Parts: sequence; structure tokens; C-alpha cells
Amino acid sequence: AAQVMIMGPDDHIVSVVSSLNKPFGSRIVTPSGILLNSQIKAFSWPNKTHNSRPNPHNSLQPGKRPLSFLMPTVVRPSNGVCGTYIAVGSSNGAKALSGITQVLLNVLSSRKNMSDSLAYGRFHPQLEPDTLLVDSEFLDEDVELLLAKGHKVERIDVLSLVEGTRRTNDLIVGVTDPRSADASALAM
Amino acid sequence: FAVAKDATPETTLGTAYSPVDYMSITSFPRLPEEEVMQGDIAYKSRKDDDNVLGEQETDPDIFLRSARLQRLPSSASDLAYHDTVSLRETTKDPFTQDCACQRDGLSVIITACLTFATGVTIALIIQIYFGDPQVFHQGAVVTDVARCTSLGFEVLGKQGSSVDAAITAALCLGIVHPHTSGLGGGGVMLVHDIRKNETRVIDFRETAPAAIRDGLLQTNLDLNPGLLVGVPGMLKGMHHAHQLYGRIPWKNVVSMAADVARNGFNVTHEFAEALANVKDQNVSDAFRDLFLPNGQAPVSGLSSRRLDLARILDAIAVKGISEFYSGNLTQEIASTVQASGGVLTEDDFGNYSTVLEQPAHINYQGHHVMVTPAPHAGIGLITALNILEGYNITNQVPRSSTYHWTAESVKIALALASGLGDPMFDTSVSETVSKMLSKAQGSLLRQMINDSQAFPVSHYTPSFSLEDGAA
Repeated sequence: AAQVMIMGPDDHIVSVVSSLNKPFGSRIVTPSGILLNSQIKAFSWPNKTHNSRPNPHNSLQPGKRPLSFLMPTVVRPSNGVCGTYIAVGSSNGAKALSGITQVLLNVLSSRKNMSDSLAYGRFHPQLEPDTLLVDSEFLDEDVELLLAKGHKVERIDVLSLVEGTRRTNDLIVGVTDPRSADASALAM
Repeated sequence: FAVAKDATPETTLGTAYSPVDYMSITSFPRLPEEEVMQGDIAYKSRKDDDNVLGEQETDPDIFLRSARLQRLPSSASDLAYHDTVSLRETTKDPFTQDCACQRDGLSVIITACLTFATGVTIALIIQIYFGDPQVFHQGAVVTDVARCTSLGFEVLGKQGSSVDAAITAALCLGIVHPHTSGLGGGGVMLVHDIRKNETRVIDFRETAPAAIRDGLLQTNLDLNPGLLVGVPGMLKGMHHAHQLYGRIPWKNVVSMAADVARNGFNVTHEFAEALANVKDQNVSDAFRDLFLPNGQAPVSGLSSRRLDLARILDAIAVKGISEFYSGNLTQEIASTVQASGGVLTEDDFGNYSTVLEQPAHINYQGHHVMVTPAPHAGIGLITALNILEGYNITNQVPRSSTYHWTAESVKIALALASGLGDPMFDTSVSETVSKMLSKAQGSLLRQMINDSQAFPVSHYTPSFSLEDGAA
């Protein structure tokens, strides 16, 4: 998914996440050069994959939108206007949910700064098979802690890319995931 | 000067505080009759002045003075003359007593000043709270690609709104990172207005074509990839957002993105890697011609241009989105999809509409968290935070506990999110959503989590299959 996060001088926070579903979508290119999506694949239907349990609420119907893990998220103070504002987005399907949850916990509960919160190693509980995926930044000693709790841990390179902006009072920062070689943030 | 020569302390005091300045008096054209006047003559002269050319005076001196006064220009000198001739000894300071005329004048001046100051203050307050910012202060832009981040920043620099910048940056990403998004895709935008505390979600996700059926998907989709194509919503979503929040013209917003396609950009690491991954796969000739010239994936850093997309964006900038949703492009897309076994028609484009809605939200530890509603899985984030809030996680809590609780909470949230769908087509989704938003339900789920032992998801709730890696 492609991500855009903006906190502008007009006091608006914008978070956009867009996609073609899979890399290069359906890989169908029109003569004028438009690459088309493969979004129908996000619906559920019987025998879609082996041993799958299709979600009846996400069945295919004309005009319907499929279940998606596009998750632009904005946080603001509960009371008043003073405090922390955050806009975050993430890529890579269901792994966006675990990525954003961990980043928000780091910032809102553990009071970490935004850069550290995005840089820390992350994990993703995969439902089928029941495995806890951890990325390359996740510390070995923390893997040991999780193994001790009975988690089946598997390490992979990158789980998701999370990007975000944070505003605390009048200070605004944009932060990219250090796992991304191309993402960029600019602040004025 | 005659007045000064015979001045008593009282008269000196009077002239010293006279409102007529010295230069005005000395520059007054001297008249032969200009002598120190007796009080009664002076009084009469003033009376004559009031009468102007009224009745004729019987006294020749007074008449002469009166007649010459008519010839004098109206000026401060004129006033000086009258003050000079009306000077007389007083026994008390005339400025210490209340003068009705002076008091009224001062009151008018003070009232005017206060009114003006109050008006300016109110105008400033209104401007601060409701007006456009006069100072280009802070802002931040983050995107997947440096080129698009700079472009978004440039839009802000041209006094574009945050949404203007987001539209240009998103269109730019569709050019530079065509493997992740583009005009043929869709997405979702969340906009929060800090001042009004108002949030809107613009859902421009693709929709299923009218002629699609479950049975069609039981065929070999590799042979009929056209069946996977939904109605693209990207441009309609961007246009809708611009109508709601745009500040600079649509033409300029789109043209800036078109310039990127026309003027060129560097191939990024991620795009080069994505192309390398598909290089040896079965892709169409059109795809290969466009992205894999000579069968090779371009290396990162190589300069590239997309003149085809520049032409499309230029046309959309000038003619609007009708060019895409009811023009030649529509016909072309529909026929291309149908040639690939799909069922997308021109009518599907005409019937496509974006959805404008409110976000789902909760309060978490003093923060208001807003996410996109179903069929998006943002609700799952709310469920996870609802469960985790009861643990009162701080940086003092051991990492092992925080990680374990988070892993189990996200596991439950994912399982519940796997049962979501489009609520406009299935009302029972609303029940699932209510359950996922409920803090009480979060508390019940938290009680199912064992602090020292992980469980498979079936221990907590049923789940459905999730497509791996789908965005």
C-alpha cells in the first residue's frame, strides 16, 4: 500500500492509504498505461484456497467493497486542543494492524518518541498457522521472553512499514520507518 | 507683541496654555486696526463674527474689522486672530474648570479610540480563530518516496491545503511507485480538522463490477485476470476530497503530479525490487514493454519517465474526472479488462461513487483514536486498544508482559476483524462492529488472556481466513 501522512499549517491532519491489492495489482495494463487493481481477490469465496474458512460477511456481491486492512489512523487529545496529535499508516495487509498497535502503544503508553517507536522491532501474531512472526529488529532477548510464555516464534526480515507524523503543541515532526530505503519525511 | 507686553500673571498663564501656537499668531496678516482690544469690543467682534454678513454695524471700526474678517481665509490663523482679540484677564485658570465643549470633544475622541480599539481586537480574535493562517508556520509531510514528499511540501508552500498536498503526493506515488498504487486502484483517506475537532473518512476503495458472480471466480484466475479487477476509485476519491477541502485549483493539484511523470524521476529501491520479483513471472506483453524493457528490471537510481501517465493526468487536470469515468479512457479500460476475461463495463464506472462517513473512534488513556470504519479493519485496532487499556501499560511494566499481552490482544483483534465486511450490504456486520468497539467486551476478552501462557486464537474467538499480504 502507498502511504501519505500530512499535518499542514491549516491545522488539518490527513492520512491516505491507497493500493492495487497486490504488487502491480492484476498486472493488466491498458494501452494508455493505466495499471489495474486486483481488489476482487480481497473478497471471500468458497474454495478460494485450501482449508480456508471464507468469511460470509465478505462474500462477493456487485457494488460491494471488500474487507481491507488499509488503516489510516489519527490520534488527538481527548480533552481540549493541547497535547499529542498523531497520524499513522502502515503497509502489508493484516500486518498493518499489529504494526500500528505497537507503534501507538510505544508513543501513548510507554511515552517513547516517534522515531524510536517506529524503529523498535515488531511482531505479528499470525492466525494460521499459530505463529508469532518477529522482524529482524526484534531483540533476541525479547524472543526468549516470548518463547517462555509459550509463543511459537518465527523471525522474518520485514513485517510492515509504518510511517507517521506527530504534533506536540506547536512542534510537528514527520517520521519514516527506518526499514524503508525510500520513504521520506519533511518538516518545516 | 501687544498681548505679551501688558501681560499679568493671569494673562501669561492664559496665552501659555492657548491652543493657538506661536507661529500661527505671528504669521497672521497684520491689520492697521490690530490693537489690544477692550473686552467689550472684543466681545462684540466675536458676536459679529458669528453673524458674518448679517446685520450692518453702526460702529465704523467694528464694521471695518468685521468686513476684513470676511476676507480672511479659513485657517488656524483665523482662529488665532479671534483668540488674540478675545484675550482678557481672568481670575482663575480656565482649563481647570469643566468646559462643556472640551469635555464633549474629549469624550468623543476617547469613545472613538475605544470603539476602534475594541473593533480591531475583535477582528483580530476572529481572524486568529476562523481566518486563514497569515504566517506559514509548521507542517510535516511523509510519503513512501522522497520525490513525492517534496512535491507535497511544495503544495503546502504554495498555500495549498493539507488535502491538496495529500492529493498531489498520492497521485505522485501512483507514478513513482506503480506497484503499490495508481489511477487503476483505490484507497481511503482520513481527514481531521484540529480546530473544529471534525473528522471525515473518504472511502474510495474499489467496488465489485455489476456482472461479477461467485461462480466466475471458480475458474482459473491466472487465465482470466480481468475477473480480479474492481472499479477503480482513486480519482473519484481524490476529486471528492478536493471538493471538500481543496484550496488551490484542481487543475494545479493534478498538473503538479503530471509534471513528475513528464519530467522524470529516479527508480526507487523498492520499485526496482518489486520489478525484479516479477521479472521471471508470467506477465503480459504490455506489462513487459512498459516495465521490463529488454526483459530487464531497471536498477534503482535510474532516471525514468511516464509520458503516458503525464498525458492522462494532463487531460484529467483540464477536463476533470469525467475523462476517466465517462470518456475514452473508460471505454479503453473496460475493453482491456474484458479482453482479459473480466466483466467490468462502462456502466460500472458511471455507477461508481465514493463513500463519505464518520470514523470509528475510542478514548485510550486520554487520547482520542480515530480509524476508518468497516469494511476496513481499523475497528480491529480499537479492539486491541480496548483490551490493552485495562493493563495500564507504562514504561515501568516489564517488556515480557507488554509483549505477551499485546500479542494476545492483537491475535483476538485480528480474529474478530477477519469477520468484517461491507455494512452497506450486510447489516449483521454492525453487530460485529459494536462488539469490537465495546469496552465491556474488551474487558471480557482481557480476562480470557493468561498472563503467563499464550493460546491459539480458537481459545478466544472463531476466525476466518485472511489473505496473506493483501493490502
